[in-house]
Amino acid sequence: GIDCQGGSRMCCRQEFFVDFREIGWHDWIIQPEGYAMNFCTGQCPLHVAGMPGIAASFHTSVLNLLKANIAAGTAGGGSCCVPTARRPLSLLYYDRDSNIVKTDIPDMVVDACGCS
Amino acid sequence: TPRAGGQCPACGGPALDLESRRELLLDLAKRSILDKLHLSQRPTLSRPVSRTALRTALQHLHGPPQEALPEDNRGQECEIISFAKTGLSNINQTRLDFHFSDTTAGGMEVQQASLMFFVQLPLNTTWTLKVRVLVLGPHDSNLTLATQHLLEVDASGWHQLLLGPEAQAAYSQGHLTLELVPEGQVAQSPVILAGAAHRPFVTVQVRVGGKHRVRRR
Repeated sequence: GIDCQGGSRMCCRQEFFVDFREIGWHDWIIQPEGYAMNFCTGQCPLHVAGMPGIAASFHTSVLNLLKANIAAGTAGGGSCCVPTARRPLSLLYYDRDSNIVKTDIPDMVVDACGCS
Repeated sequence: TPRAGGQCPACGGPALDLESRRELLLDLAKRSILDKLHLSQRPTLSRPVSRTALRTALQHLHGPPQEALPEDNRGQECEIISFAKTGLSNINQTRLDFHFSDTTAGGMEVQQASLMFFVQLPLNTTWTLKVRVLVLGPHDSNLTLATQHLLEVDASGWHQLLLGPEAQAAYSQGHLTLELVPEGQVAQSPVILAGAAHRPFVTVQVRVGGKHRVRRR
């Protein structure tokens, strides 16, 4: 996948770190210090179907786009910029009874993006 | 798109200025974490836990079981440490109360529960301890005895007792009471309650939103 830099308009991963101290949550979230709420942004024009980091195989992507565009009769349609790799977020926090809870929230951190 | 007056490439709406966009993303991050923890709002801490008690307890935490779960049964694994609130206690018995009010969140399934307590014993003595599991009767009336365990303790330090299904069921209802009753005459109860570093606690492994998980359409 590609990380967004400068004014890139192509599908890429935008890093966005949420510091729990900055939002006043550091008193109840013991670990970690923050959450990498990365997200996918940018465009997926037709000619990038099958580029590296794509969310499907090269053949599938091109075939789907052609089918979709023939069916819709539109030229130059695109696809969507979506997460292609994600990992869990491990949290250690206090609940309202001051119990300590350790949990792994699946698929919370986006590691890579690609065109669907 | 940071350029003011531009158009958002994703939704076509007017582009946000950077500060408003940051606010929007922070708000999204908060809501996303609270949703996944089945919380409607961030918890306000009733009784902060001391760093010492936290450090002691975390040494007894271990990661959730690593074996892969069949997809349809995968729920979110959690481990919970509940520190005891000591109820009526005297030299003949020590009562420990544990509360967990988030039980309704996301359908909780207790997999394993164990009691951890610290004992100070004179040298070369063995001590038999009865651990009674008390549960609330119907309509949350008085406490009734659900089961009891007998434990031989022959050294000072931390001791762990694996609790059975009765205690697990009581915990998943949100309230577990244990009574530690020494067998035979003792001058004073060797169970250490005071001091942050020796507070008894229960470690519980739960699965949230397991088999009854709503299927993704």
